Amino acid sequence: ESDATRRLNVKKQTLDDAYAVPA
Amino acid sequence: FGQSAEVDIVFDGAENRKLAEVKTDDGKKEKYLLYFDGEAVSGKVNVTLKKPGSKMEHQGIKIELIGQIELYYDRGNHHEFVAFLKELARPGDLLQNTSYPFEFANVEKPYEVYVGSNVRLRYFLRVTIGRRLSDIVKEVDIAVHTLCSYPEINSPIKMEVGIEDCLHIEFEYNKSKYHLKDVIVGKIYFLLVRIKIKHMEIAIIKRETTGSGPHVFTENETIAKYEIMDGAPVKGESIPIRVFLAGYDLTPTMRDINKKFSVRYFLNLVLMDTEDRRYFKQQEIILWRKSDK
Amino acid sequence: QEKLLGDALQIVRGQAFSMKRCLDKGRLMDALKCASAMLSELRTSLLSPKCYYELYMAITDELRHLELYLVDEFQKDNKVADLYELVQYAGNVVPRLYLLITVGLVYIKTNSALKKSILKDLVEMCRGVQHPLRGLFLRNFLLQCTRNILPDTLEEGNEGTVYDSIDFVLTNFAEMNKLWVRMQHQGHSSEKVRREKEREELKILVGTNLVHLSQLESANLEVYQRLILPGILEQVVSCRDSIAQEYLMECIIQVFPDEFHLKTLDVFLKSCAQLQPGVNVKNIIISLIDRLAAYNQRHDKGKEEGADSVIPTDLQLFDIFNTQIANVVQIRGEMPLEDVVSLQVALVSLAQKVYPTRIDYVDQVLGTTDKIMERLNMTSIACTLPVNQELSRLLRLCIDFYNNILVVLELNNFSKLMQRFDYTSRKAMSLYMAMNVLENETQIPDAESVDAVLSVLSPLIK
Repeated sequence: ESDATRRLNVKKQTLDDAYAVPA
Repeated sequence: FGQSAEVDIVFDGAENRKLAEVKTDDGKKEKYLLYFDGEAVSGKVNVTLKKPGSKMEHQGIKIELIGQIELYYDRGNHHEFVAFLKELARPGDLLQNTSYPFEFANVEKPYEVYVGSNVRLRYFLRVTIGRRLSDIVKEVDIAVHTLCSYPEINSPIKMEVGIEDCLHIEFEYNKSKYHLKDVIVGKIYFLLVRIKIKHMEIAIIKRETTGSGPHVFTENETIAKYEIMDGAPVKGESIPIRVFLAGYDLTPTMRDINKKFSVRYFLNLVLMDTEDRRYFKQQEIILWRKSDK
Repeated sequence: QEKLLGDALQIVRGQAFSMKRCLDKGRLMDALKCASAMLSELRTSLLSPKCYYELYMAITDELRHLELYLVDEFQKDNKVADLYELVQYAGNVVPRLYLLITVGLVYIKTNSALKKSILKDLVEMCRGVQHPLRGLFLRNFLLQCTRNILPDTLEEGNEGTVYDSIDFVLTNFAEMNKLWVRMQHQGHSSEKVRREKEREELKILVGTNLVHLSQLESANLEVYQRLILPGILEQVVSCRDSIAQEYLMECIIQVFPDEFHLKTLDVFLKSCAQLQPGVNVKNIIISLIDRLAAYNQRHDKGKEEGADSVIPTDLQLFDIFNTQIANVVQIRGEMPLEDVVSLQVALVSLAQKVYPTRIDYVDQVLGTTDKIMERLNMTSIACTLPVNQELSRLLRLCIDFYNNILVVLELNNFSKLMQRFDYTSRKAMSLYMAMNVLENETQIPDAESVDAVLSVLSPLIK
């Protein structure tokens, strides 16, 4: 895996959070 | 004023030796021969008489290898941390062009050259031809880089920070020590967002502290500003960070060099809200130089 | 807006010109700087979606020159080392990601082994743009650029498989839908109407993801059932936004083949039941029914008489719809009564088109409708009520379809329903039936039938 496309693993955002109304 | 002479220093193996760019006083960049700690510095001093045929009296010819720190606020004194001397010729008359081989064997060069805002660390060879009236002096700088091997422990940096009821994030950088051609891979995870974020950036800050006791000078310089988010996320969002260091003008982290100065680096995470208020969090990272091979 | 757009386009033209000149001279780094400056115009917050779209189109057109130049150079084997890394030095995230997509595309076109990792990287790195409008256009650019290079095979290869493409597009779709839905919360509530109009203008950007999914040849029915449809529906249902739900459910119907709909009715219709109250579920279901009925008709014409329709006999299309519609009606208590009846009309229309001989289906629907009216204690329904119109449509559908009042009278629930009208509507319906008998010169064979016919026409008499 080349550095150029390296990323950290991220927690998947829950659907509720994804579509939550911005506070 | 009678006879005089040109002095040149020719280094052994110069054609195969790497060059390193070093900032000079007037902000330009010079290329100097690059040496590493423990390496011998050898070569020849060539003295060329200006008026061939006539002799030149001198009180001895010597060459020194100096490593010194100059603090700009007290230009006067230089702190020498390396000083080697070689006599090349006893006092007498020089009748023709002459070259003197010299060698400083496995010289300790503990620190890396550095040209900063308030301090400069340099190595140079100085040839002095002693004369009654005015010595003939020639200085030639060399560059020194300090190399490290891969740090045995290099844990990621992961931290939760926030402002009560306002903004709560977890930031993560994949390492705490980065070499100068490395890439910072990280992420910002938003736990709570109650401000109207306009964008977020990460800045690489270089902090140079010189002096000690009452006269401590600190100079912060922003080496890079790198926008990592445009707009506002909501809770649960993870924003990726990937910053390549090779393109920036960085040096290794220098801690307490000869008790005279330090150079440290910080990642400054900055969030800007729609009223242009800034929320930021600094995090030190250690930079080290990896050998190119 | 015109002025702002004009100024921005002016800068774009200038930078584009310089970029092309640099490319002609082979000065790639300078060209990238011009491209980055050109792309920085897309960082603006001052343009309306329409004007932003104009700017976006102008800029991405110019960007194609860069792409073509790079593909050409790469194919001549003077690959620029680490170009994918190089463009990531751009300080601003919007220009950087447009360049990254452009270069990523060039890498993929010239070395397909990188396809999987670069596609994944691009769709993930675009998270850096959370601004709805700018994020939508950025991801649309990503979608358009990758349209023809998405891996589309089922076998594992170093290029990735159709599953990678599905993952890629579904991720992009989810992120775009998220941004599109979030738009409604931007700015002041006073501009709610304007913002909804703007969202309408942008919906095609989100819908394009579904189009690309439908174009994946290897995405067969099994893949659709297991991955694609659930992946879409989970976003549609969870986003709890009626504009998005209405549009996307319609999109699914239009974009995917009818064979797929036939096999996924349960899932689809169950999702309909969970949509926001404000969503016009009736239209969605009716459009699906009409589409399947038309699909069936299209195929039926080609078939010799008597062969069963293209709808597989084992598939109880009518039962599924009937059950699911009852479920939707039951769950969505707030659905207007006329909408409930419209659904029954659609059901009858489906039964008549797909199972023309099964008048029991039609009668079943009338029965269901009657029960609903019964439950609501609906009697002498005034002709001015919307539900009355729908009920009339329902009954007329039966009359028109069979064009034989005797068959209509076999529908036990027909007259029950008719009794629920007010006198005016009963009279109108009777007249309609009488006209139908006359037009079709329906023969009434015996006294009993005459009696039945006259009694149903009694509002004309009494």
